[in-house]
Amino acid sequence: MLPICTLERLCKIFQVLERYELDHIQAVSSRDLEKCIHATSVTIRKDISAIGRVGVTKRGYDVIELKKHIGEHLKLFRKRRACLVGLGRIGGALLEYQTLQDDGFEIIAGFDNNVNKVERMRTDIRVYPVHELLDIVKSHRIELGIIAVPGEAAQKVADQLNKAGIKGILNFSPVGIALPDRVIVENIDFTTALRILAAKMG
Amino acid sequence: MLPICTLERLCKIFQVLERYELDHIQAVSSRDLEKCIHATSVTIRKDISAIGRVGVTKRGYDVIELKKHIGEHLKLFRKRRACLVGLGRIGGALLEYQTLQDDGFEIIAGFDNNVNKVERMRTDIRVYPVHELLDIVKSHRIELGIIAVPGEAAQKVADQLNKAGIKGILNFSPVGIALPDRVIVENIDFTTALRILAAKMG
Ligand SMILES: NC(=O)c1ccc[n+]([C@@H]2O[C@H](COP(=O)([O-])OP(=O)(O)OC[C@H]3O[C@@H](n4cnc5c(N)ncnc54)[C@H](O)[C@@H]3O)[C@@H](O)[C@H]2O)c1
Ligand SMILES: NC(=O)c1ccc[n+]([C@@H]2O[C@H](COP(=O)([O-])OP(=O)(O)OC[C@H]3O[C@@H](n4cnc5c(N)ncnc54)[C@H](O)[C@@H]3O)[C@@H](O)[C@H]2O)c1
Repeated sequence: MLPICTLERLCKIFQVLERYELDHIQAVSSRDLEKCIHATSVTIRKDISAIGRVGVTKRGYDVIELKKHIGEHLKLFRKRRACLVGLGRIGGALLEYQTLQDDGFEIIAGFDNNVNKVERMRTDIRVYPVHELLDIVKSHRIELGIIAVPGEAAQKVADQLNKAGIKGILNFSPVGIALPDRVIVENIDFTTALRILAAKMG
Repeated sequence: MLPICTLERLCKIFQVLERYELDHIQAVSSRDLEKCIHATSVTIRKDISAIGRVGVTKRGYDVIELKKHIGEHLKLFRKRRACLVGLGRIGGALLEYQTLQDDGFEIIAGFDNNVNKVERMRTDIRVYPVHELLDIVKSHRIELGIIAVPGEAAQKVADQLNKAGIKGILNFSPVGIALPDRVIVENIDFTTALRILAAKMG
C-alpha cells in the first residue's frame, strides 16, 4: 500500500497528463510537473518510480506511457459504480457534470428523502426515495457513495451506505462522518480552497 | 514568499486546528498532524518554523497559539470581500453555505446573465445582472471572484473580473482559464477528489 501523499500526488499527475494528452503534448519532465502539482521534481520522480519502472529520456517522460503506467497501477481506468444521496443543488450539479462520466465514474442511482423531488426529476439516471438505498446499492453492486445532504442528515446517510457495503464516500456536507477505517472517506470543503487562494493572494 | 506547497499545507493545518479548537483539544503534535494532512512530521515542523518561532512542548504545539501563528502570518483572519458569478446550482449552494461567512469570506455580490433569475432570487446578498459586474466590483472593492458559470462562459467572465481589478479567482468550471500571472487562480474539480478516493479504495 503506497503512502497516502504519494497516492494523492500520483492522482494529480494523472490529471495533468490527461490535459497534456488532450493538448497533444508528447513529453513532460518532472520539472514541468513540479509547477502543476506543487511538489519538488525529486519527490515526483520518487513517486513515479514507487510504482515501477517507466522510460524517461532527455525530454522527460512520454505523456501517454506515463499516464498508462499510473492509471494501471492505481486502477484509475476501472469504471467505478457510484450513487448520489441528496439531489439538491450540489447533487443536481454533479448529475449534470459530464466530465464525471467520461472519467470513469458512473452514477448508477440517486437518492433523496423528498419524494416529490424524486418523482419530478428529469434525469438520465434512476432516482429513488432514500428508504430504498440498502436494496438498490446491494443489488446494483454500487461501490462508492457521494453525500450531498444537509449536515444533520450526513451521519445517518453514511451509516446506511456503510450497511449497504459501500467502500468509499465523498462527503460534501460540513460535518465530519464517523465510519469504520475500512471505509475510505474524502471530505470536500470549498472553504479550504478559498483559504489557499487567499493565502496565495497575500 | 513561501513555496506554494508550504502555503497549502499550512492552510490545511489551519483547518485542522480550527476543528481541534472546536473540540476543545489543547495540544497537537506534528505526528497527529501527519495523519490529517498527509505529509511527514519532519515536513510539517519545517513548514511551521518557516513562518517563525512558535512554542512546542513534550505534548506538542498549543492549538490556539499555533492557529494564531499561522493565521496571522498567512493573513487568514482578514475578512475577504468576494463576489460570485453564476447563480445556478453551484452558485446557489455556495450562497447558502454558512461556513464560508464564518470563515472570513464575505460574498458581497452575486451576478448572473439570466435577468429573471436575478429578479426572482430570495437571498441576503445583493444580486445583479452580469453587465453591472465592472461597476460593482470596483465600487465595492471586491478582491476575489468565484466562477460558477458553464464552461463556455468562464473565460469571458474571468476577463471581466480581471478588468475589474480582481486579484484571485476560484474556478468551478471544467475549463482552464487564462489570465496574467498576477491573478491567482484556484481550480476546483470534484473528479480529482473522486479519483483520489478511488485510488485509496484500491
Ligand atoms: N463542502 C462545501 O464546501 C459545501 C459548499 C456548499 C454546500 N455544502 C453542503 O453540501 C450539502 C448540500 O448542499 P445543497 O446546497 O445541495 O443543499 P440542498 O438543500 O439544495 O440539497 C440537499 C438535498 O438533500 C435531501 N435530503 C435531506 N435529507 C436527506 C436524507 N436523510 N436522505 C436523502 N436525502 C436527503 C434534500 O431533500 C435535498 O434535496 C449541504 O450539507 C451543504 O452544507 C458544502
Ligand atoms: N468542478 C466540478 O467538479 C464541477 C461539478 C459540477 C459542476 N461544475 C461546473 O460548475 C459550473 C456551474 O454548474 P451548475 O450546475 O451550477 O450550472 P447551472 O447551469 O445550474 O448554473 C450556471 C449559472 O450561470 C449563469 N450564467 C451563464 N452564463 C453566464 C455569464 N456569461 N455570466 C453570468 N452568469 C452566467 C446561468 O444563468 C446559471 O444561473 C459549470 O461549469 C459546471 O460544469 C463543476
